[in-house]
Amino acid sequence: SKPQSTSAGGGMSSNVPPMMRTDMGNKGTMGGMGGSYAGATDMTKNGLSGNQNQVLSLIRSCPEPQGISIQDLKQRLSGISLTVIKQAVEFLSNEGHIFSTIDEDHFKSTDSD
Amino acid sequence: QDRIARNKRAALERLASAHT
Repeated sequence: SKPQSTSAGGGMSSNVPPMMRTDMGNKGTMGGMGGSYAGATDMTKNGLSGNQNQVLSLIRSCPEPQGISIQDLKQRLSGISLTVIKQAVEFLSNEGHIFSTIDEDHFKSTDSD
Repeated sequence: QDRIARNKRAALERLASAHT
């Protein structure tokens, strides 16, 4: 008269801890821009969206004289689609924050120096 | 190259005019 003897072990899941893993997604690339950033509005104080800020700071951080390629940006911003990166690059270029160098796929920032 | 300098100058002008 014990149809499911395994149910005692399988049903109890109270020893599984809740989602406490704040150490996983450590917002590495956003560091220095002022921690608490409201993702919904997507606008920070300098008038750029989070994605645009990430793209700009990556371009700023590139030491190459010919700048950083859009492929490099894509690889380093793996969470952002190429379309979004290109839009950010176009916006930043229109604003004068960055400019294309050796070709239309390489960008350098104006305000790095 | 010349292109880089030219683009940079143009970008700086855009930046300046965007801030006015």
